[in-house]
Amino acid sequence: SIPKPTVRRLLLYLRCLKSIDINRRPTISSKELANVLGINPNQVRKDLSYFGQFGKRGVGYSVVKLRESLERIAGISNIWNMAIVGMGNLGKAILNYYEGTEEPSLKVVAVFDKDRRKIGKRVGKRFKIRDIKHFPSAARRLNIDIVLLTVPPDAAQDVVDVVIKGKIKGILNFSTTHIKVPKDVFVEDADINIFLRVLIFSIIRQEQC
Amino acid sequence: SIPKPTVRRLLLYLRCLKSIDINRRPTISSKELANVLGINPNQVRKDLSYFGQFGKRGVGYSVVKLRESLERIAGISNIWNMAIVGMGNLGKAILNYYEGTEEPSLKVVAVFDKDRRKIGKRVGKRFKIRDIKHFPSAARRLNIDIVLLTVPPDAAQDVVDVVIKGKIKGILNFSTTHIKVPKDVFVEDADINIFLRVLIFSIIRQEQC
Ligand SMILES: NC(=O)c1ccc[n+]([C@@H]2O[C@H](COP(=O)([O-])OP(=O)(O)OC[C@H]3O[C@@H](n4cnc5c(N)ncnc54)[C@H](O)[C@@H]3O)[C@@H](O)[C@H]2O)c1
Ligand SMILES: NC(=O)c1ccc[n+]([C@@H]2O[C@H](COP(=O)([O-])OP(=O)(O)OC[C@H]3O[C@@H](n4cnc5c(N)ncnc54)[C@H](O)[C@@H]3O)[C@@H](O)[C@H]2O)c1
Repeated sequence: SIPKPTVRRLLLYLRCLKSIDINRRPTISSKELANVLGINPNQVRKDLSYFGQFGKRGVGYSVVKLRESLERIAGISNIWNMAIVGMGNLGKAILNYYEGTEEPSLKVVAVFDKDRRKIGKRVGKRFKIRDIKHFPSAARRLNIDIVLLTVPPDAAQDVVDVVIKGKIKGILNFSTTHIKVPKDVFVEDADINIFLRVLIFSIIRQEQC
Repeated sequence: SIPKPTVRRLLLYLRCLKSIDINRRPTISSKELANVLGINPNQVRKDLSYFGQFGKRGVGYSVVKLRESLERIAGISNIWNMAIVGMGNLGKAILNYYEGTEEPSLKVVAVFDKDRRKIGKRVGKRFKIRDIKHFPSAARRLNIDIVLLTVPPDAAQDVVDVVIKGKIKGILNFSTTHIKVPKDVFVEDADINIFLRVLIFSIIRQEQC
């Protein structure tokens, strides 16, 4: 785990980065960050490379990229990376939906399937369908937090057993079946019938007046 | 509106029909119904034809069919007839979903689209895609109560203007846009983000402990 002094500096870097107007200042140098914290620029570069962030000579660091990764490490990420598993009708509709929204905090970062005829095909604006067996390595590389599970019910548990190897945080389960997960993985069952029942209730209530 | 004595008999017919075990007695004659109510079989036949129900000579009426239509007229229908409009990815996924469930009270009875290449094509286990311009007449004939709206946002209001001519009771709106309807039509906006937000909240709450 990260040493306490480093964690303190991490939060100070973040506070500084959050106050920057990225339209005016899209990049920041280790010297500027060092000045704000009153420390040596070398310490800044050391900290940031420890966090996996490397500046560009003469340019510095991208404020947006630095903010996102430091937030993720601090556990206060406002960005949730999602993967869709099962690129059938529902999977494609959900991809359409997220590509149509302007919600920066919910990002689809990869989509998977097991069908040979689908793997490698382009979908949506900028994805290629990946092989589900590569999920664990892709999940670590892309920081996948949440899986949107849109496979048929008989495939659901097998898929769950694969994706939990990728250290994900939660599963939004659209499959019409119950899935088993370890204690540290959250599951939410998504069911359109809930909306339908609310609609029917409004109709009935009005009919009885 | 229906005359009071007829409404009273309607409810008595229903009470009688509900007590029948359809596995033992799938049909009933106007004579049997007349006996239960203590009235003339002619009056029974007159009432039922007024309700759009006609018996078969020597056979009588199907108990199930009679029950369903009288319940509908009495406004206490437990069966909701649904139509899916927009047979793209989401529409097909939703058809799969309802064909996969054993829920007798929620029935898809027809599906529609406007795409020439899709109209007339078979989908799911037993549907052909119909032309959306025929919705109003199909709606009256099939007693469509609810429309599941799964078209792109720019088509949503046009589709709504067509389907409300079919005297429907409600719309479950999956389109990512606001739709306008008359006062007697209910709308429920369905949004998968609601489930996602609940999932994210559970994850965050646990991370903070
Ligand atoms: N929860 C809801 O409200 C809701 C709504 C609509 C549909 N659904 C359900 O969603 C499911 C999917 O529906 P659909 O119409 O998209 O089905 P579909 O058959 O079109 O798509 C399923 C996809 O999953 C893939 N798949 C199968 N096994 C896999 C595995 N082991 N690993 C990775 N991918 C795999 C298939 O290749 C296919 O592309 C169904 O069970 C349906 O009932 C739920
Ligand atoms: N609410 C949610 O949670 C949610 C989830 C997934 C998708 N969506 C939304 O659902 C919509 C549909 O997604 P999709 O992937 O199925 O799109 P799609 O393009 O695959 O399907 C749209 C279908 O609507 C038909 N259509 C267009 N205009 C029509 C008209 N005037 N009358 C009848 N049919 C018409 C098209 O021919 C097509 O078949 C999108 O807006 C998507 O963002 C919402």
